[in-house]
Amino acid sequence: DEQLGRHDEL
Amino acid sequence: MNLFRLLGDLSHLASIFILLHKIQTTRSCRGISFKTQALYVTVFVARYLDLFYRYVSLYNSVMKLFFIASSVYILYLMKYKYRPTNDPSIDTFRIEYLLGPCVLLSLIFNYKFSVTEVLWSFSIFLESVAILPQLFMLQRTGEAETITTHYLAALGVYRALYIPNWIYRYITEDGVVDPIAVTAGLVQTGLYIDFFYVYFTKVLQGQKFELPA
Repeated sequence: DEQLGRHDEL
Repeated sequence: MNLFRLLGDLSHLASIFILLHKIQTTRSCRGISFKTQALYVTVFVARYLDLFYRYVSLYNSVMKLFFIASSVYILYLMKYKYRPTNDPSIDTFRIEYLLGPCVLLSLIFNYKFSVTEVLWSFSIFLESVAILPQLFMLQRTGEAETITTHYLAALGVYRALYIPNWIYRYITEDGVVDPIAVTAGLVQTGLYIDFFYVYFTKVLQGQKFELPA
């Protein structure tokens, strides 16, 4: 699930 | 986290402080598009809902909270504290033409058809065009206070720096790309090109920001 795009960016 | 992204985020932070400084020192929000600011609140709220269920880092959470709080505060300043200096009659961009296509795009392009993921996509698409009411207003009035142009420049630099950040990540993180963020990000950065041309050739040479008649 953490592969959902770059959700660590703001 | 890499240097491009850190500098990009810092530039984003700086843009907000510049905007707050402009409003507080001139005691006026003249030249600032309320619509653009309202769109930013929408962007941040839609995107940062993940504060409730995904922890990335302290840096990430603090920044998200700051962006939501500061954007709401700016709306408050424009709508209440400095209301008489806000002139809706020149802030005439039709934002429904932005919201509609962004809703549609987010329903088509998302990483998972769930409420939070569609909202995330929506926020990415909306951010890419949220500056348009502001640029439209600038175009209409044909001039801007220098401090307002610094605000826009800092926002543009923030977007521009995300591009080398993605290239860096593509290289260092085994070819991973976020196609939605990258596509929207390229569009968003492109919108600043005309502005940057005038900013570099006039404002940074000490002249007033004025568009040719």
